[in-house]
Amino acid sequence: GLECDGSSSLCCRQQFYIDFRLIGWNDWIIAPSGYFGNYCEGSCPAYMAGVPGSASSFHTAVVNQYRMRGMSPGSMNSCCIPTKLSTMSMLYFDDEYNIVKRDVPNMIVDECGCA
Amino acid sequence: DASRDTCASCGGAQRDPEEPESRLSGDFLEAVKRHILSRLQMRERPNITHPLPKAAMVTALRKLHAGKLLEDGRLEIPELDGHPTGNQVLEENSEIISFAEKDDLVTSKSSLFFLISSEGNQNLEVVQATLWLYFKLLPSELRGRRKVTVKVYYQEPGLGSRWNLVERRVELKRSGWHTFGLTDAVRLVFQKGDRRQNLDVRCEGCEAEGVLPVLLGLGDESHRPFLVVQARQADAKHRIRKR
Repeated sequence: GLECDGSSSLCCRQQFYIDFRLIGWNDWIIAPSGYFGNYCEGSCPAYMAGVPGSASSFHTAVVNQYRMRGMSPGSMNSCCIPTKLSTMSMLYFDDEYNIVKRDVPNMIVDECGCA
Repeated sequence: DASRDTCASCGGAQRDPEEPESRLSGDFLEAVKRHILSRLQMRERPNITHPLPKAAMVTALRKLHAGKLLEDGRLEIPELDGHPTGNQVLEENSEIISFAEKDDLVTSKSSLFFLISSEGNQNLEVVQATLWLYFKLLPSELRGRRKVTVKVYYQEPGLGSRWNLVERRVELKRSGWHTFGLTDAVRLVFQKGDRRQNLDVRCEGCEAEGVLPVLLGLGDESHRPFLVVQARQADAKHRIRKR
């Protein structure tokens, strides 16, 4: 996936790191010290959806085949969405002062693509 | 193009160039906070008025290999600090460390309780629950190991309900931590949707053998009893696994 660097308007991943100390959450979140709140933005023109690396699903690949044969199935357009997510392990206090260690799947956007 | 306007994530929500960056990041920040709280199944962040004694916290985390204390007093959690673990976990595993509390209405020194469940971890399924107790060896002429029988009584959820017993023979060469399985007890608490686990800890032979179980009220925070509950999301079993 592409990283957003301001040079193009294509679908890319925008990194967005939040330091829990800066938002006053470091009193109840013991670790990690911040969160990668990355997100996807940018456009998905027709040729982009054809790029193998960005086809995030079998469905997209099939639709691309239609497109390449000029048989565009309706006004199908693709969206710039997360195509790879990772888990975030957190250690925090809950409202009973218990310490909770939790593995939260699909919490961090690692890659974006057109689907 | 009409469909492009409706699809929120298609082509990225076009930003209004006049919109000040700060308001955007303010809204965005709120959205991220909401996202984190919703993934932890919390309505709002917990209100930490009196932080937990650091000694108790560090001991528990160190015991569970979850953290170590740096020189400047900060707690470093190796596999957590600052970087996502990146491992693809399909099930949400949780580990809850609950510290013993004393019921002021109960005079008995041997009674204590744990408030285990809370808003964020209601629909969890208990995999294992372990009570950690610290036993101190008092100076004594006795030689060799000291043998005592520890009886942990736990009350089933609900007022005036039944007490059950977990008993274990413990041999001590030195002061140290010992664990007692309470999986059935804590599973009952979660199944009943309760939050509190009442315990009563007795020790046969402790007085004669010069052994002191460290419960509460001894001012020894770093040896405060704690309960470790390993759990997973109850619906995780039925979740369709990614193919």
